[in-house]
Amino acid sequence: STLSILPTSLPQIHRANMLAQGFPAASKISPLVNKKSKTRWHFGIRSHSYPLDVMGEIYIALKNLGAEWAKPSEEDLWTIRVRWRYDVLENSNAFNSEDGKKIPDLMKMVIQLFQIETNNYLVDFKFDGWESNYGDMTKRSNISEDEMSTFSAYPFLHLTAKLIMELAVNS
Amino acid sequence: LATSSIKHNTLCVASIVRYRQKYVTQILYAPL
Amino acid sequence: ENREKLHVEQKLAIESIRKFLDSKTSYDVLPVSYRLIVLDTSLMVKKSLNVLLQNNIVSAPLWDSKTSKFAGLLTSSDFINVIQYYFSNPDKFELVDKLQLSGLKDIEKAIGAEPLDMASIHPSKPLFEACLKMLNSKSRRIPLIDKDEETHREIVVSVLTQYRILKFVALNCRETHFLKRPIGELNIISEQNVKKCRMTTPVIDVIQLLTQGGVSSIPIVDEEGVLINIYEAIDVLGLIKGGIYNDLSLSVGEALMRRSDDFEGVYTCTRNDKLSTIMDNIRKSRIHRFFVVDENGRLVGVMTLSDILKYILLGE
Repeated sequence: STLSILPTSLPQIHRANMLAQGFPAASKISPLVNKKSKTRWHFGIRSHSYPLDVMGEIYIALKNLGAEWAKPSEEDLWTIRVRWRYDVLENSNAFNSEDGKKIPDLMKMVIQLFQIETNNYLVDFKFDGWESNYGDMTKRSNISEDEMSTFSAYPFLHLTAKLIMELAVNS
Repeated sequence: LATSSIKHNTLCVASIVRYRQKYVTQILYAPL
Repeated sequence: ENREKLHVEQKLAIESIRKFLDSKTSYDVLPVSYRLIVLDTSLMVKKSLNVLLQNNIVSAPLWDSKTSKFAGLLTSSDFINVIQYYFSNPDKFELVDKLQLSGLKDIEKAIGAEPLDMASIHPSKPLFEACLKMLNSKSRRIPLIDKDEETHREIVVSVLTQYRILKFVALNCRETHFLKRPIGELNIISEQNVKKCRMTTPVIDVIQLLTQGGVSSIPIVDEEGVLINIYEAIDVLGLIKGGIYNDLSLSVGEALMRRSDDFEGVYTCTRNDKLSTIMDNIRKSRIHRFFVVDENGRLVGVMTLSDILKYILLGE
């Protein structure tokens, strides 16, 4: 085979040739450092604030964003069951998809505060299904988790991003 | 939900979702 | 007799590879576990550049959270449009600097650029169909779109590229070993009107050549026509990242100084090479095109992944 890599196209050799030929800008231009800074991922968001303060900030942010939540039970103050209208300008009759089926537009989410260690807390966000705005549960109730095979994460990612931004901006 | 630290005023959130028999880590970058 | 044998073997191998492409779906090409980076259209263009470079990718699907819909792909063509818009409107630096991804369509219109035909396909459709759609749309990648079965909202499952498909074929079709006819006989090399430039050509002129020719790379030759390097559409990302697009009088040779050190180099071959070795190299390395040179290193033509895919799907 006569397949090969063109030596003069290798960056180091190209740069040496450019400098040798005295191109004016050659000495000023440095190679792009493709720092593949590995994205560091965290579950949810972390907080060192006092637990009740964290919960207060989350309720304020949810209120500012127009979300609703179920009244927390006495024994579990650290879990918030949220219901959030995902109102997009998808189409004029926002609740019908092209094939005429009703599109549920109330997303449910569970936000829970966990203690990792002293003064170190984690706010976890979990998707908890859709509800249609006319109250009845959508057909999800008869689709088990396992059968559910095409789920769009974007509305969940979008709403949690908005909530995290609200918390970041407020704090 | 997974998040990464806010850098350059850009927020990055992610969620690992099963798509049929495969697993997609959906990563969304949005402006703060 | 030997030539005849090679012809028959190649023809049978191609037919077998087509059957394979028809028997598989785009879903089959997807790894068991993978990540998909999506950009919200309200992100600023220069921030999206950081995201692409940081994740070592050159394209990403766009998500319009206002409509909760997929809004096409961000590709190097968009950055080229921004550079050309800025070059024609140097007073609009402020606008360019604050441009959001949702504003790229207006830039496209402002410079009269042809919008990228954004074909997409359902992941369960045959892979052969996805390849045809890609070839017809002149795009080198095709988004796989499905619908959330509960909310009917769009899901961007992944984006298939020609490279990924050819690598999938090279990995799974033993028949590629029988593609032993010289590529010079297959009418697969683009030899006419190959746009080229010199090391001293201003980079803005090279960028114009990219858009006029609808190609993703421009070969750089010396006075004898010997191939020295190439300028690729994705090199524009480094140009913008460095803010050098203020100084577009740079020569293409100087602009290439931005290339990062992990650039693997330009692959060359000759007319006598065979698709069997070409596919073996695609299996092992991330290659996007092959420049065909003669025994003195003079540029003869270019064979892109589109040319190879088109031959596999429709050739013979």
